Order: sequence, then structure tokens, then C-alpha cells
Amino acid sequence: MNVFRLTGDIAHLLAIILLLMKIWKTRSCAGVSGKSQMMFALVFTTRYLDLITNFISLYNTTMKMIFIASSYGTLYLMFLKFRATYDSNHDTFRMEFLVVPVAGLSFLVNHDFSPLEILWTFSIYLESVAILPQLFMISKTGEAETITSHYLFALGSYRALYILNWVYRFYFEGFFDLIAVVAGCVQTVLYCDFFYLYITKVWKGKKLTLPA
Amino acid sequence: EEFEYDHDEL
Repeated sequence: MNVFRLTGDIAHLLAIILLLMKIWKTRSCAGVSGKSQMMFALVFTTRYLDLITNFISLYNTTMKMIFIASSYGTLYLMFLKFRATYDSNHDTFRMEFLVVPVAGLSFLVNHDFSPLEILWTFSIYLESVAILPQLFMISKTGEAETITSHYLFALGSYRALYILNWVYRFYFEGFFDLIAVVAGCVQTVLYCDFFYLYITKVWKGKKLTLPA
Repeated sequence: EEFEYDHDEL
């Protein structure tokens, strides 16, 4: 564990808490993509199957359980409790355009052709693009609530911090996982446009709106 | 060489 990985995990946790808080406090999931959230639940489910087979540490197990539980909690709030507020008209990104190619790629490019490893690879690839429906939704509506933009900033920062963690681990531990690194870089690049808008608008106290 | 599962990150 190094400082980049720890702050990355904290940013990830913070993002999830921010999203749950937004939905709970406003009693609304308006502006949140249910498709991105469904894919995140799928990401955590397929990646953390190793909870059953491998024990790494109490920290690792606890975080995994929190991530899985919170992702299903978010789905419960979005699709059951506050279903009436779900903005499905703007959530039109086609999930199969991501899930199908990602599933194909995880069969073709992986570290080992075994069920658990293919599912892990699938989760890494899917996570890298799972935010696209959310970003697409913002581009359609042209704006995001400030709390939603904080959520996205924390969520994007998490993988960016993981990249620093991988650089650190490469130099100091000789650790290098090509699949995670490439997918993590793709994931971070997808946020760059959002990061720019967030820093130039939200940090100056304005609402996140897209240029016309 | 046998594959060793070692995903210790989240």
C-alpha cells in the first residue's frame, strides 16, 4: 500500500458516498445515468468474486464489500425508491455497445484463460468505459448539478491516482500489470474534458455547464 | 508456467 493507492481508494469511496448523499438528500436521482450505475454494479460483482477464493487483507475485503453493497444500494435508490425521478429520456446511451465488445476483448486479451481471470479482465475493461453513459447524459442536457460534478471529479481522480500508484509500484516493487495500466489510462483520458470544465467552472463557484 | 492469481488492488 502506498500513498497514491490509498488516496485513490479514498477518492473512490468519497465518490460513492457523494452520489448516495446527492440522491438521498435531494430525494432525486435526476442527472445520474442509471446505465453507468448498472455497469459499475456489474464491474464490482465480476471483479470481487475473489472475495470467496482469495483473502488479501481486512482492508481489501472491507472495501470490496462496501463497493459492492453501495453499488447495489445506488441501483435500489435509482430504480425502486426514487424511480419517478430517474431521467431515462436523457439516459439513452446503448449499453450493449460497451458490454459486448468489452466481453469479447476480455476473452481475447487476458492474463489467463480461466473463468475468474476473464471476469476480472472484463471488469477492468468495463470500468474504463462505464462512465460514458453518464458523460453522454451531461452532454445531452448540457449541464450537471454541482454535487454530481463533485462525484464525477472524485470518481475520475481515483483512477488517475491509481496511475501514479502503478508508476510507484513499477519502480519500487517491480509490479506491472499491462491490462490494468492501459485500461486505467483509457479511463482517465475519458475524464479529461470533464476535468477541464470542472476546474475552470466548478472551482470558481459556477455550475457545470457545457459551452453552447 | 502456471498462472498465479495476484490481483491485490481494488
